[in-house]
Amino acid sequence: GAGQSEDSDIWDDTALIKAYDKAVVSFKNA
Amino acid sequence: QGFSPSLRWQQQQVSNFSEVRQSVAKHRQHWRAQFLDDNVVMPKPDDEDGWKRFCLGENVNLDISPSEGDTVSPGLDYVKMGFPPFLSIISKLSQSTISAVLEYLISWFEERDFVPQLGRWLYALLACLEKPLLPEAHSLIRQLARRCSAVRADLEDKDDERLSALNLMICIVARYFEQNDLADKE
Repeated sequence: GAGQSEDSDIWDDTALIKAYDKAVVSFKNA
Repeated sequence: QGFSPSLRWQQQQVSNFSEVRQSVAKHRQHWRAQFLDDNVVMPKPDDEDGWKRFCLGENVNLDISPSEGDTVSPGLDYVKMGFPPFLSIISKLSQSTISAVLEYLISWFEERDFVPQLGRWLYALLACLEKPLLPEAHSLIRQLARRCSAVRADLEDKDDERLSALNLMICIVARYFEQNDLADKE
């Protein structure tokens, strides 16, 4: 649930990097 | 045609970026408290060259190509490749340091090409930059968007790997930080 997803965000030190990479890929896919 | 992004894509990126910023703010205290590995030595706030090396790596900063004699895989050597903007690192930066590092990297970008590690750090720093922005910060991010536009104008191939990152930077500056005169229009 929301609690588990929040915990996974806390423990993911690479969240910003992943967000950037996802954004970049999204343009290629679009 | 094919180089600039659709309005729909831009709006989606603004929405996503807003969520990322909220998440960063929410978890900042947690990550600020995390210890860093001994090899992560952050430069002093006024050490411009140190920050460029830290973020971009010695290889890029000094235009050094990875040599075949390297015993350590370049992909794992953060000193050579640049430290990624881990939350545990970036959460420890004050707003003044965030602004300073943005200035250092944008200054570097004025004379050099867009590289992947630059994009990651710019995105991360912008995600941590608190609003409302100071006038100096507005000027700085506008400079970034203009530089991205200039690099994009020289691209010859729509499949160039730099295109999407450049579009993202322009979108964030123009749409999220409301520098609307710089936005890509359909």
